Amino acid sequence: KKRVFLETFDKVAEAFEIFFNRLTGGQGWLRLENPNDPFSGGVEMVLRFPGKSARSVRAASGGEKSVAAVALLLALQGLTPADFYIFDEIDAHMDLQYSRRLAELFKEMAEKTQIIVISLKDIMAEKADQLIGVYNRGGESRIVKLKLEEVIKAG
Amino acid sequence: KKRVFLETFDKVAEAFEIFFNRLTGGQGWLRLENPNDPFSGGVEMVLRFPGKSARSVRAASGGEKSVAAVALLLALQGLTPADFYIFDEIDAHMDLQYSRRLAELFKEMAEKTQIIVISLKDIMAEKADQLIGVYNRGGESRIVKLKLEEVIKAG
Amino acid sequence: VFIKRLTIQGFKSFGPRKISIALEKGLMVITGPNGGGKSNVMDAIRFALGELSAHNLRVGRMAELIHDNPGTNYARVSITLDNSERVLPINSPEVTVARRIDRNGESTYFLNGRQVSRNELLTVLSMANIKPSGFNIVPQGSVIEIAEMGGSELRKMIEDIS
Amino acid sequence: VFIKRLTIQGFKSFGPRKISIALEKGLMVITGPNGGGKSNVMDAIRFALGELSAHNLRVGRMAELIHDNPGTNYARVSITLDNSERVLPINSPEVTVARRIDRNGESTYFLNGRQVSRNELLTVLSMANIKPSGFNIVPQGSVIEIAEMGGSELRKMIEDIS
Ligand SMILES: Nc1ncnc2c1ncn2[C@@H]1O[C@H](COP(=O)(O)OP(=O)(O)OP(=O)(O)O)[C@@H](O)[C@H]1O
Ligand SMILES: Nc1ncnc2c1ncn2[C@@H]1O[C@H](COP(=O)(O)OP(=O)(O)OP(=O)(O)O)[C@@H](O)[C@H]1O
Ligand SMILES: [Mg+2]
Ligand SMILES: [Mg+2]
Repeated sequence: KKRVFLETFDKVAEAFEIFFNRLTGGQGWLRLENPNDPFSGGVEMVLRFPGKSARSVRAASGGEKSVAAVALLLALQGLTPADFYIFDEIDAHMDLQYSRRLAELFKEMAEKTQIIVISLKDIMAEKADQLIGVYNRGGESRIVKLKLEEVIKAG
Repeated sequence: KKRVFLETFDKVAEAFEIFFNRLTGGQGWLRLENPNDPFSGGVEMVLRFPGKSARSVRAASGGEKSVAAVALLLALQGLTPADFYIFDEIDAHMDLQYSRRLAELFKEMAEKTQIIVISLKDIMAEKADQLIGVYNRGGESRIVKLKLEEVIKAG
Repeated sequence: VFIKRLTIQGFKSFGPRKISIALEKGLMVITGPNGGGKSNVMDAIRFALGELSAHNLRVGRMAELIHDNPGTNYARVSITLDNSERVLPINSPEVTVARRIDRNGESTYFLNGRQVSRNELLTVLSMANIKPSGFNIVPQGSVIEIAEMGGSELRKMIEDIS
Repeated sequence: VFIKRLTIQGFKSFGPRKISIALEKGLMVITGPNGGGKSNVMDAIRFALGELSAHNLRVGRMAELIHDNPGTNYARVSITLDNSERVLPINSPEVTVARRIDRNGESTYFLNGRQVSRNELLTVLSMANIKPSGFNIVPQGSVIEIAEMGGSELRKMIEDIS
């Protein structure tokens, strides 16, 4: 059981480093509190954002925590790849820079797989292969295909 | 004690209706589960967004819950007015429409009092009397006065 | 096995008149105002894939999934999946899964138009590793929960998937 | 009684070199990238107003408020308040409150440059109803907490302020 956990942990930790660097340009690590007895301790997340010193995720800002959580989520997804992904407003706390990097990452992932993203960010809408709007009219939801110019004009 | 609670509750409920309507154009009410014995029940929040039927806040969307929470917060603030207010990213889940209405409300409130708002939304920055940017350079935070054109350009 | 078409009728904020959208592989972005119905689209997909937890579909009881207009008596969602690689054990290039729920809370399931048991539907979908909950489906607000996790919660999460 | 000037030195992400901004009445908007230091500005204001809870300032221990550069030995924040209406019991048109914390976690407080006890500072501020926590200070993420409150939590919140 310990071996299975450690194998999984190593895979997730490696993927987390890659995704965190991809999204932030910084370095992030997952560490076992007690490497010899993993189950007696927790998993620490240490983040070194560009230009800053390494710190626990607990000391990070709201948006920094959220981009680190997205990197962890993507790392966990890597364990059991799926044919489609649905993300609901995972960029809510991200600034323009992180939103752009996430949109570019999704664009790249979407070459191989179907990615459905719910987002209020223009930068995500700009990267879409397909863009739809869902709105309420007369108590009922409607769905329309959107062209990007319409989104920018409404925005 | 019951009388003091009911007096406070009535004030908050009335202010909530005003702020909710101001922010959404819809109707919102606070209701005591047990009006005769308030402490044996809770406080329900019922919301009727424009074009929709009245529903509990539990049934609302993420952004709808958040704008209702802001209306409640403003109603609670009304009980003990202050000379300055500091809001940290309360518009994180709001779409463009709600963000704009919130910014207009703050602009109006700021005629009488000092309002400091931390926000990533351009529409809030556009309404500012004073706009500053806080960013990290070489591991240290810096503060700059901003003109709106610079924010839009960077955005 | 990706989603080619999604058809929603009477489900949550969607009225009784059928709404259908075609999807392609690639990046699809769903936008729109707060309360428009974006997250309800995601709920519709999970519902059709067999979600049993009312909590995961953000309702108190499953019957509340039906559009709350008094004239609407059932909710129905169908998903057409690409099966060109025959990953699903059905001999057709497309496989349509559908689920209907009635006011009594009872669900009926369909595979390419034929009524099936929920178990049969789940077994077929599991061949393509498709289920209504999993790391590939990320609900609104879940990122904040992950961000706030303590060290032992993080370890438990990795334990659970190893 | 509004804030006319804020001076921050060695506090959290702010380095040892003093940073000072003038504020006016009206709407001030603070923007900038994630991790830039925006919420730290709010923490600085609460710190200077006497906040004692490390949790409310988002640190484990108060000494962690000091800029983590090894050369920095203290954090100091000063707020200049408008007192033109003499709401504060001090005979000056402006009142400056300051607080400094050293590596041993000890805080020193100042009123118009003169060292005072924390109690004296709080008493003066309370005349203008100013405190480091209250409904007028809304931290990041608190709106979501209010949105998720159940009926009895909502009642408790109103009970607490009545
Ligand atoms: N059974 C139902 N009948 C009618 N309307 C419903 C039903 N269930 C939910 N709704 C409505 O659907 C709306 C919420 O939709 P949804 O959560 O999809 O919004 P959203 O577009 O994701 O918004 P946000 O951007 O705020 O997250 C709410 O207004 C809710 O009241
Ligand atoms: N004592 C300290 N020394 C140096 N840096 C610190 C210290 N305490 C906190 N920080 C850093 O300050 C940064 C966070 O600042 P803050 O929370 O103000 O960001 P923010 O601008 O509000 O970001 P967001 O938009 O993501 O909420 C973090 O990177 C954190 O590591
Ligand atoms: Mg939503
Ligand atoms: Mg912040």
